[in-house]
Amino acid sequence: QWDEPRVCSRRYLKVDFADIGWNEWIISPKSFDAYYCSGACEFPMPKMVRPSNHATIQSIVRAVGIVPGIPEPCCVPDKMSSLGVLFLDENRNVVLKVYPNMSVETCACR
Amino acid sequence: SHTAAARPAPPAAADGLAGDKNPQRSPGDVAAAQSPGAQDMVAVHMLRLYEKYSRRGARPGGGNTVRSFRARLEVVNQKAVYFFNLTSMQDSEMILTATFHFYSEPQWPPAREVPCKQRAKNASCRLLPPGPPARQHLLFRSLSQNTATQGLLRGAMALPPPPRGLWQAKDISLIVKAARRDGELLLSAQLDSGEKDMGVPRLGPHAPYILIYANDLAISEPNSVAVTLQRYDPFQAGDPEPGAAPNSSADPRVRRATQATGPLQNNELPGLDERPAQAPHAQHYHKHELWPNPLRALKPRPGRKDRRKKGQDVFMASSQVLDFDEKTMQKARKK
Repeated sequence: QWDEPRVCSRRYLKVDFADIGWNEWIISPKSFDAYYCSGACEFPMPKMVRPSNHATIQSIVRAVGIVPGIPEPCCVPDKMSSLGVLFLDENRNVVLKVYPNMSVETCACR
Repeated sequence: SHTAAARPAPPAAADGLAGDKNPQRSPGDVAAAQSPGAQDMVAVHMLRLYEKYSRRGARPGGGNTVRSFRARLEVVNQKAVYFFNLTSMQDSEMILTATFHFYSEPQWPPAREVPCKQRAKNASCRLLPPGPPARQHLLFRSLSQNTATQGLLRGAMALPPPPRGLWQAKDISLIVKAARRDGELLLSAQLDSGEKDMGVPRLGPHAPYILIYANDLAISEPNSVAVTLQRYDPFQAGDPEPGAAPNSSADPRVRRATQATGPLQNNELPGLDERPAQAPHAQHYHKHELWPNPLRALKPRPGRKDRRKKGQDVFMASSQVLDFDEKTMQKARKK
């Protein structure tokens, strides 16, 4: 945990559908790499956290301290990928759905 | 059309995803574990589509959803009729295409016998060659849930006799779209060859099925995965299995959280208290607020002189090494 970078970046997370009780009706996949975003969006933000212009301004305002109580920008998913899920519906028919935004590809400060 | 695995699956496995008798394994697990040979054709077909479309960015049939519908077999007027319940389709799913998959074999009419004539010595009895295989027709009807009629005829297709037993697929998009538009989500299909069905047909691995390729307009809505996947367990009976122990939880999930063993120990060194001594009611600071960076700068140790000034008891409380009086030390040395 300690050697993970402090700055906003993608962290590994594997989701096992058995852990959330969905394996009863999900045929495939049994688990998938979802990842998550975590880390600081402190001023000055490095380019790698791909801050939006708004996040840049917000972090400067916070650093200067003009307005009290302004939080740091948030480290959130930027690019995400979809996941095909094969499952049984209530009538026990097999259904395939391709859900968007199920896995994190990159993180950014927003 | 595509040819199916020639060997028929054993009847017990033909239930496809009906679920294992073993209460511990969920139908989802059973379905995933079965080999293609043991599953019915619709499960094999859907697994094949899953492998094809679960690669990054692929879209099934231009949409994002494929629904399969298994047949329910009934005998009406001594003919086998297959019923499909399409009610599980969501309103947000726009139908792109619908296909009807069925297995058919050539239907030979029974050969007719011809009385033998013994005119010439070596005449031999012969049978008339059987006529051409019978032509089959596919009839589709739709009806709403609770009507007893045979339903409205939605379509009829003449089928050329197949050269051998094989799976075929027919596009029934217009039939399904019209039936859904009229709110009739129960579809029936009849393979009619004009002859009465010999014996009672049964659903086996060659049971027909319907696939509907759709574009779910709600799938990009927030939390769309929860709408279809976060639900009660459709296979868990209300009360636990009769044989199960009263307190056994039917939930097969493995608990991963480890219980805290005993009182939680913190990592601080004993006696190195973080709270500033001068403010007796100082609010409780969380350690990471006091340590701006992860590695804490070590405090310089006070010199020997002013340690002695603080007096024995304070020194004892804050020191890190235990000290004993002279007498005890002498005893210890003797021992």
